Amino acid sequence: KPKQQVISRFFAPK
Amino acid sequence: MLELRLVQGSLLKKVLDAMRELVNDANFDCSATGFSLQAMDSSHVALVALLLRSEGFEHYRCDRNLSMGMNLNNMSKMLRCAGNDDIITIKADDGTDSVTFMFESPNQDKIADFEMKLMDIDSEHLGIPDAEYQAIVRMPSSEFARICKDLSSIGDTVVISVTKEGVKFSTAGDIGTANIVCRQNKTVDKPEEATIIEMQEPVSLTFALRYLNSFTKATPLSDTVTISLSSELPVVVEYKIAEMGYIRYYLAPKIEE
Repeated sequence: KPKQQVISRFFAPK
Repeated sequence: MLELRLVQGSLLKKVLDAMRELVNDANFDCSATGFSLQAMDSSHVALVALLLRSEGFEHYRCDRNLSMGMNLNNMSKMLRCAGNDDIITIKADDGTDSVTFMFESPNQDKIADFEMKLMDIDSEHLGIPDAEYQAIVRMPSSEFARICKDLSSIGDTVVISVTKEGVKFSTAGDIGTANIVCRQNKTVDKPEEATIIEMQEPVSLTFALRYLNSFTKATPLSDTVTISLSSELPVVVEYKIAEMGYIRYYLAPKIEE
């Protein structure tokens, strides 16, 4: 089953 | 001191309806640029970014940058008390812990003010880098909403694939499978009915339909939606808000383990 990734994996805090 | 007067008050109601399924509490940021918000859903899988540019307001006064923490359901409860033709003014004084929404009927015979308590919300702003997308699809927002709704009755996830043939939305569930292909179609009566596909290279990504369905709550804000896809990047689902700005949703893809 495909695993859901989270947004923080792509966008870093400013 | 902050004072933002929006003649088309119903727009603010629609903006709230477009976000409150996804986000409970958020900081609204006010600056010379405009009224904006960036917030993640509670599971940190999706992110919503809103911008209402200052030029879109009839009157826009923001003496210094201000961040106002609001519960979106409470805000929506207050805005629902405004008539659809009402002018809405958002007011706040520096250092106060409340915001006032003023509703004026079009002929000025009814004026109401609703004061809402603000809240402290810890939230970090994420940097969203500019990216080149492998494929950008523009289609009628109602068509996209229909596809997401239809497919979610069959499966939980959708594979969105863009090829030369068009954009394909596929799902699978216990009862069977479904595929919907939309081909590029520029020969329509009205430009907002067109489906336009700009593809640099083919791309295929998997997403949770639950989130995409939440994004389609923004459908009343725009006749068209733009879906930007790149492998290894969250999809961007953008609804332009005429003369004001946009609401953009970012959704992290699912990957095979």
